[in-house]
Amino acid sequence: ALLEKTQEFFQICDIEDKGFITRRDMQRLHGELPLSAEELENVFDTLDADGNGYLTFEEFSSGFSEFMFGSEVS
Amino acid sequence: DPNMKGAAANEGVLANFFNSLLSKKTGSP
Repeated sequence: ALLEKTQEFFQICDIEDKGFITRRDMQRLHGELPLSAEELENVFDTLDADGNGYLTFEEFSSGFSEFMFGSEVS
Repeated sequence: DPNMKGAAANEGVLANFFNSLLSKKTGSP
């Protein structure tokens, strides 16, 4: 179920179905989500662990599971 | 530790982001 959710969210961000999310895709969420452009940038930077400017599904899902489980542990 | 502070702030933003996605999802039919 968690994987399904992750895929759904990834597709919300990856509108063009490229298989990855760019900073630009993230900016497009501004207006759809109650987050400022700066906050979306922050999210992108946090999720883009290797800092190459592309968010892969692996990076996205690891960020999501960290949010689901990591915040509870700490 | 300023690094820890930054990480905590980012965690909050991440939580915000995913919560928004969650509510967006559940909010739509």
